[in-house]
Amino acid sequence: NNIAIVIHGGAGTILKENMTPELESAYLQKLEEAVKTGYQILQEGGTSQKAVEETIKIMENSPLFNAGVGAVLTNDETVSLDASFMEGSNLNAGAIAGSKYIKNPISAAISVMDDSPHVLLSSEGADEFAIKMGLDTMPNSYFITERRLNSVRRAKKNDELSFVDPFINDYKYG
Amino acid sequence: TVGCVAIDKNGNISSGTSTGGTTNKKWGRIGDAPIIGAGTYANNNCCGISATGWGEHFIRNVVAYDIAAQMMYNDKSITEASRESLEKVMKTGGDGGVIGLDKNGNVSMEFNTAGMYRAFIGNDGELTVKIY
Repeated sequence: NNIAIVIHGGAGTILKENMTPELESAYLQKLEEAVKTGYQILQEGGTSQKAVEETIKIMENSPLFNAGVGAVLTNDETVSLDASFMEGSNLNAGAIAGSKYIKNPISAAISVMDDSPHVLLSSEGADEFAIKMGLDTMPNSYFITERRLNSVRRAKKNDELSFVDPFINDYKYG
Repeated sequence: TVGCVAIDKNGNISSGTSTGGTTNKKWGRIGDAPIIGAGTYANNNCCGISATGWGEHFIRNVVAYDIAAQMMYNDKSITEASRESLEKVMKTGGDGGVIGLDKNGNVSMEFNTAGMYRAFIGNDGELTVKIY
């Protein structure tokens, strides 16, 4: 069978003034690192599940993207993380929503699929489940970056919602 | 939001999406990323999808499953189906993008915003990385 992998890091209106050449090359490098990591797993005969998990973890661990470290902030200036995973062979699926402490939400979504009879766990329950499964958890402050803090304070001042990355600004009213 | 779709040597397709949601969200607001069928879908009989954008509209239009359904029942290509579903999102007032692979490893990276961070490596090992 053909192997292939595709990734995204968010969509929206990219504000040129925010996107310096250094930042643009940082994004391009991180995207290349992530997609090559997953492709190598596939080339070595690894599963698409493993490829998806390891690729997304690289982006969750990078402050460049709105996921894991560097996630956008809520109105009360905390981070609240969501993730989902689905397997095409048997339509199995797992997801978490509203987590405050799970370091790699994609791994928790996969654990919900593999280790629970459920598809979607939310809020405190998702965090409790992750701790019970021995997944890495971090204090909420671990996920917070200055760039996102500034962004939410700006949005609060204008009472706006932004559905995508501050470097891909699309202020929308809910 | 970040996402990934992969197809392995056994033809198994997996899809994943992970996000911090939307800036300044309140009241436990959840978007499409953790919703199977809206932000994430995978089915070896047709494709794998991961979405990013205005979550409320991706939920209302059940975008990830809508793309798969067009491919399974209307025999659409993954790119045609992705474009049609993004049209529906626009009609309800939203925007964003979707990435996907079909069961033959064909790729789709459609978006109706000014940019989408995206990258792809096909069976030939050729790397594509883009922003705009």
